[in-house]
Amino acid sequence: LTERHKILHRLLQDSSPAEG
Amino acid sequence: PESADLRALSRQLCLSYHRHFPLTKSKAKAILSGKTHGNSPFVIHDMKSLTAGQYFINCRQLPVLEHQRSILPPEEPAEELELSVFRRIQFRSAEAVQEVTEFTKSIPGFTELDMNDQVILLKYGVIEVMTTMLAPLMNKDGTLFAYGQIFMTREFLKSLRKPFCEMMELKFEFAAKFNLLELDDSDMALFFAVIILSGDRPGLVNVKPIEDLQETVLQALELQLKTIHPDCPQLFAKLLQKMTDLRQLVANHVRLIHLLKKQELQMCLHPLLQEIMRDLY
Repeated sequence: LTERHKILHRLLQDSSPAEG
Repeated sequence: PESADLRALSRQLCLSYHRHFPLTKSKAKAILSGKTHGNSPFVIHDMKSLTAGQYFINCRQLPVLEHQRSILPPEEPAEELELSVFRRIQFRSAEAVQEVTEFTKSIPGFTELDMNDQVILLKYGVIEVMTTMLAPLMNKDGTLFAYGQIFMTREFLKSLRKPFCEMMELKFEFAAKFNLLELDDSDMALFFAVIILSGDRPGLVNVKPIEDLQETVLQALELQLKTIHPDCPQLFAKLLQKMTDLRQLVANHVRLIHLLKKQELQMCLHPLLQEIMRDLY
């Protein structure tokens, strides 16, 4: 599933800009 | 949980909501009621004003990460009016997906869930949250856009050719009913978390922890509505009923987008939105 949703997966894994 | 814990959860979600969503309900209300001391939105009501308003559409965007910049649709100066409006709305929608994602990650316990389940919850919940977020930006005459700098009239949106003219009308109808509930920003924050934490989304692997998280947020929401809106004891039940309407509305929206993809050969769907809508309904 994460393979077919690469951008969503990446957004979920990125550390939040607001939290550094 | 104790009511003190529930209130702490409400405060935490409300803070996160204000941190991640630039145009809150209270700001939108001030703009729509003309209480912004001379900073009125630019009104788009025809093609001429759309051309003039393009500056406002592009002049304030959230920071875009490098890997996201590479997937933005290119500018096409000579494109048809309808496609141009649709592309701009898509671009803003993709930004909103990022805002909702950051809010979602701040829901206590969310990032500890199974990663596949996190993707499913976001995939199914994000358009429902965005549709709910749109409601306070709308009145019977039109909708705010581009962080409140633009007001696009309902008549202008209705004047676009088929099927583009059908894209917003159902959302205006939903907004008119939803706005009657008179929620405030802190209620919206909890409601968004309840939407995201829906344990009945197709394909979830580990439902129990999701339902447990949702149950706690539901308790916090019920407590808050009783406290802030004591004169409306049915508000909690009425709000939960909106979740059914939202699913129907999003299913219709996705069907329309799939139809557009087939019919409009020149239409380019944003990769992030494409990913969300693929196999959705």
